Amino acid sequence: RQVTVQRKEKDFQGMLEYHKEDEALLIRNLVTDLKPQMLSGTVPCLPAYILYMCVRYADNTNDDLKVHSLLTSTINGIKKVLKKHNDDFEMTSFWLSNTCRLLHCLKQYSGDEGFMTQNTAKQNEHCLKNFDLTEYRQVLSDLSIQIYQQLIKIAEGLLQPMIVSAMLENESIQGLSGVKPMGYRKRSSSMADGDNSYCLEAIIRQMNCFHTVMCDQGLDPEIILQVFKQLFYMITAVTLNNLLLRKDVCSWSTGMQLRYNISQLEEWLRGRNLHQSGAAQTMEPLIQAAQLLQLKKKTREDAEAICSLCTSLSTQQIVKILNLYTPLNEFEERVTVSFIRTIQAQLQDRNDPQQLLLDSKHMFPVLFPFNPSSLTMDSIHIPACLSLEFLNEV
Amino acid sequence: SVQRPRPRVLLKAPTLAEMEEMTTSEEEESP
Repeated sequence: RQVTVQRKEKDFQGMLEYHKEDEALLIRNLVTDLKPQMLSGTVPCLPAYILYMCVRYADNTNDDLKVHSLLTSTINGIKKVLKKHNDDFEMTSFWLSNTCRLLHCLKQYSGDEGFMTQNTAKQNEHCLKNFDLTEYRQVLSDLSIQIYQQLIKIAEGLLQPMIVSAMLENESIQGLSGVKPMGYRKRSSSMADGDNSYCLEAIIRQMNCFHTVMCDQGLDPEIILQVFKQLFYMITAVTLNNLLLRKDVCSWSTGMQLRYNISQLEEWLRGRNLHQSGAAQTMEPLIQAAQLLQLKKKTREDAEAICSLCTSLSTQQIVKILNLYTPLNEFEERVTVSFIRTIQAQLQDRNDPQQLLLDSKHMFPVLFPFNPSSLTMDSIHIPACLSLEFLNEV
Repeated sequence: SVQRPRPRVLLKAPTLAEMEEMTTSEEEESP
């Protein structure tokens, strides 16, 4: 991606002068009416840098009402855009990137030494002079959490319809269709019919799309990692919950296909350099469920192997899967009651959670670590397409 | 010796929820 950063003349001090009566136009052109596509090819998070340079001007002129008014209008403008585009991943990601960047700028240029360790001498010249905006930083942080939650909701809404068919029903391993459980060979669930059928590739395509958008918009890498940890948890929860409720997918062949699908997702995480996100760890119960379907379930040794392997599944979940387990053919036996009792006896000391199903709506707490920018304010160029001619470089 | 900058004045900000209330009441007032 090309970045348009031009070295400006030496006397530009990285401030943007504006008149109070132009504030509404500024917010309209830069926030409420802005389309992220207009800024392709410019520096990521350009609106945040422009807004900071306006805040700095108001600070420099010691005009507290102007600072207050600009930040309030900005926050309200962002909230308005998010409300209007509450199902638009690109727009939501764009404003998450910019809100976080504005928050980082208010820290980086706060004058607080703790946030200035990576600043250049030039950047230190661009610090706020008169006002402490700690309280506004808290508001922007709260807003960032709201936007993050909206982003996750949109992403989950796009992925949700694909999960069951892609993870449990679609057969990409050749030859597996012939080894479906007895009585289920020709059955396909209502979700897998017609247009509602998805393969794993669809999930991967969708996640590629999410990742590309967030990277292009300059969203902090630590936030991107948290987004994927959350999405992988949701995929795991939805898949495992379905497995725990559906006899037809509790089979050796589904276990085999499921393990293959999970390894594809793990491979995708590595390929996108997201393996340190903790996303793969959230899939652990699902990995164990897939292995449980494939393990032998007959002898005391088999029971011991299952108990030592399935540490991320509760006793209730293990027993449920064993009860639902459906033999592939007449040569494979059902799991016996005594085998299940052996498992229960071995696991009786475990302090397991009581609920059978995972909470697919659970959200991990999000963190927005401080991420200073190496960009210097006086290097930022405002493209004509933003119609901000009324801003004067100071 | 390094001259220490004078302390900055803390700008009080409403919370996000308070901002929400203010915007809602403004919207209700305007036809």
